[in-house]
Amino acid sequence: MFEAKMLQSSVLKKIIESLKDLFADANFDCSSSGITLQDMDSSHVALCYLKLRSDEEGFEDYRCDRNITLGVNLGLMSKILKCAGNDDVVTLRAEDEPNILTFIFDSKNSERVSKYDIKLMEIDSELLGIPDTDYSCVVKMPSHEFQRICSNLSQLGDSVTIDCHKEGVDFKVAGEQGSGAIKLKQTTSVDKEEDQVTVQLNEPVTQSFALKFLCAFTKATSLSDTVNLSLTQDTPVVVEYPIAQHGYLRFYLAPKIEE
Amino acid sequence: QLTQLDLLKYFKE
Repeated sequence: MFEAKMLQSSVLKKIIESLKDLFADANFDCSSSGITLQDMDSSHVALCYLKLRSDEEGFEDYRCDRNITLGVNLGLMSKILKCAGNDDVVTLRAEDEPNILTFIFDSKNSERVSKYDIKLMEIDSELLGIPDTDYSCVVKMPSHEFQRICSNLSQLGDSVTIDCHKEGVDFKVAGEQGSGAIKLKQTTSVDKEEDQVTVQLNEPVTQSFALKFLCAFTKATSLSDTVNLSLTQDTPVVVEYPIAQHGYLRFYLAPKIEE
Repeated sequence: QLTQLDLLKYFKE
């Protein structure tokens, strides 16, 4: 038996909304330690990795008697989650050898209980080994700022060059019709921690990435006040949105290089 | 001209 009771259905809604356009079907791997999801987009350019820990406060109850994999069409899951109120408590339930995933939505005042079943899918996807590495540079910034930068620069070109150096981080685009650049300096005088821009730098990095994917990742902006960008030269960037009281959602994006 | 690299190049074991 698997049963996970999440206090805020809005968190699950936001996660699925941020994934469903790039990742059509995905396996939720459930174990006693929590729920993980790893999926790669069809063009092998982007990968998402979700971790929801069972011992965090976001779950009111969590039970997973044996490890199970729930293969779900994310478009369908998005439709089901739209049937939940934002303040509803959502319970996910499945048997040990499941064909069906059940969603139960309890309204805050317990006056309305709704239940939906969806059929599970066999999804043949191999898990990739993502090495734990120390990155040359980790940028922490407000998530809405990163969203704005990606949106602004995507007006002029397909690729952004991210340049991390000791003064801060530069985002540059060069298209056929024009170019743009946004410089962010490290902030030290901002009151709120979530408004700060910090750059942990071991080595400077200059790397280009497809804006189409970065813009898609920023659909997760409402999950978190801050976003962390981890970069190393000639390796995929990690765009991480911490999820309070649950864990995190990470996106990996392969770089573009000059031939 | 930039070329998009494949993620499998990094993560495939």
